[in-house]
Amino acid sequence: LEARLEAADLFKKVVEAIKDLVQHCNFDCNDSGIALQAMDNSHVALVSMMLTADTFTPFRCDRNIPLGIDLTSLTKVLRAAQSSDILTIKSEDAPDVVNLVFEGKDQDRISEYDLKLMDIDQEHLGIPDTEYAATASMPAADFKRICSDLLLISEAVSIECTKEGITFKAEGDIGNGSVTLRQHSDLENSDKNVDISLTEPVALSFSLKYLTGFCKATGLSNQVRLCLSNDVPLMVEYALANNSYLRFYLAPKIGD
Amino acid sequence: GGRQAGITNFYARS
Repeated sequence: LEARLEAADLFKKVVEAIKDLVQHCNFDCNDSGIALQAMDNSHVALVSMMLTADTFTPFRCDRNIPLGIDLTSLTKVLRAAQSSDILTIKSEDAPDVVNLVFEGKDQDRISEYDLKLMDIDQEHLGIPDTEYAATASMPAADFKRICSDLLLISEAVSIECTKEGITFKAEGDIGNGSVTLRQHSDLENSDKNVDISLTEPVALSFSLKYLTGFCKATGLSNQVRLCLSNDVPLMVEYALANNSYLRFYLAPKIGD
Repeated sequence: GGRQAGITNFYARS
């Protein structure tokens, strides 16, 4: 494997966004890119990351290799990379370590780290291609704000999506709160758009603890996409350049 | 707030 990123920033932010949800995971490398799928310890949420080969310049991976990595250790190593550094990830065929090289843009500093790998026997879940009943895209910062505000009211949020908009409702001991985002196209700045597409109305409840955790990915993308169908996990997607993505799946709370 | 479902209730191990 040899994968070179123009800016370490992307990889630093991806790892930062998932390290509190999952501790040890395999980065599955093959000729299509670097993928990761892992459940949190309580098996309520799932993270799925894809960094496509096109994300890297260049990308080379001759055979499939899983790189079992302790994300806490990886975070320590990535602290040594400045956001603008060129990052190269390298590994041999049957690796004991993954090699990370950080180069300053002006090429007068090269840092090189070897991170020990672990054998991780990871369960892999099959996520079927799903036609979601409702898809809502919104500014990632707005979603983060809504989740953190409602977490102060309750540990759960009900998300209701209709043609009129998407509503987040929390009911707590101190009272209730709700936030509605209506469909909205900002001609000046499409990052501010709220776009809803719906085949049938959806109403589901989710844990805000998990949702606020997913929002650690906010810096990766201007927009976040929520995909919902009744009685299936919510998908929260941060789309990245070159068809790469960071997706979180969260099982709903179900009625008594 | 209801009972928290598990992700493996929806997606099978592959």
